[in-house]
Amino acid sequence: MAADAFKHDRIWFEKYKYDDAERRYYERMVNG
Amino acid sequence: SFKPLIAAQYSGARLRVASTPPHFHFGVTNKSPEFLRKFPVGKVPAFEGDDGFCVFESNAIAYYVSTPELRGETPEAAAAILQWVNFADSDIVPPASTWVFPTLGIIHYNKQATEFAKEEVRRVLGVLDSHLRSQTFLVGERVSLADIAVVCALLWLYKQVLDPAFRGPFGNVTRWFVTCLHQPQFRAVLGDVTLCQRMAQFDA
Amino acid sequence: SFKPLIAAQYSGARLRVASTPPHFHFGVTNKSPEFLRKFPVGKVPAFEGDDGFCVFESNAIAYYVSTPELRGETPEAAAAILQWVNFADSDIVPPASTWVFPTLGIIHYNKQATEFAKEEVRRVLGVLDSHLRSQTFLVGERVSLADIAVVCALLWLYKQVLDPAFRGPFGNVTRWFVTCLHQPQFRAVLGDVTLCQRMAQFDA
Repeated sequence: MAADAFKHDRIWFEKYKYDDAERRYYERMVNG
Repeated sequence: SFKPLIAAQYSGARLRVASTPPHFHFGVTNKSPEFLRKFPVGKVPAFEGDDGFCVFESNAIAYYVSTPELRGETPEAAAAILQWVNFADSDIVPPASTWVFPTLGIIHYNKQATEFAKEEVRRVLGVLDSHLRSQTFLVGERVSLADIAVVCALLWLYKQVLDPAFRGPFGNVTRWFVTCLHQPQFRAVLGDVTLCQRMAQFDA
Repeated sequence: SFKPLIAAQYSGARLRVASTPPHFHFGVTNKSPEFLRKFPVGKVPAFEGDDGFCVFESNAIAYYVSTPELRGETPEAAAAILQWVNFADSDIVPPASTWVFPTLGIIHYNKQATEFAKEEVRRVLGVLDSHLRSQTFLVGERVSLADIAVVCALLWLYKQVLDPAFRGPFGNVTRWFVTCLHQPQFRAVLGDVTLCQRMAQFDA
């Protein structure tokens, strides 16, 4: 069943890396 | 995807599921011209109504086969439901998959990613636990698409890796999770779910 | 997040945005006990109504400040809108971030990931282009949350990397995208958007 989930729903495993990078970028921008 | 199937249990919508040969060959049927004409993204799950209405994406299908109660009958309820459905997809599914899939041999194990995913799961369970301290269900007094989405996102965590030690601090979540599993509509689709007793390690 | 701001332009909901000091200190305010009491996830965007109603997740906020037309007034329209909103999050945002972030210096460049993302973007534009061959907007005859979500997901691609050569085969998407940008409600939030003339490379 989990394999199905893997096949069916597109899972962004790297999401946390991009969220983290975006957060750091935004903090740099906003807090100068 | 379980979400539309559970939602249909509440609405009584009769879904004919085609997921195995000869009705459906994953990777073949969903790449056929006939399928792509109806579902250009070529992904499953995909739904076609008797009236020819076609929709893909599991949350959209679950919404379509739902009842007004499951969808939320006021803008506040509907927005809160959408919030938890999005939270399941964006904050639960990625770390849950990163942690569980290597224990099922679906993807290779990566120690750093798994440790990070465990902390993300702890954070998510903390958010849910504080919310469920004062709520029986996630939105309002009855089951909604929010509970269906978050139960399905947590399912493999509770089956594979959330052993009593890890889930101990999140009693409200486990109470809510088990309450949902015992709803006839969830049981009809998920069957008997046994909570993890020993945290599965990756399947080398 | 632009989605709630554009949706509010259609409904006339007046949003007071607090995103810079002294009203909001990113990383500080959203970690404060007062913020976490209302928004346990500790993330932005987060919305609090004058009546105290709180909701997080940008799609849920955009839904709440929307009009019935933007949300979809029949189950079919609402399901189709949800389908494209989910498609934006699951199929567009990941490859768009992978391709564009390195050109803005947000994340390190990875050649293989970027090449894969380019092909994913091509696939997504192909799906949208065939759908928009026969449609002015994504769902029905008027702008909906589907257009708002997909325009916002594609925005940085069209600004940074979709040069005339790359977007050439997807004329229906570019026509639709520019039509949306010219809607006063989009322009009020996004301002004047110039389509990419030269594909930005990663910012070493």
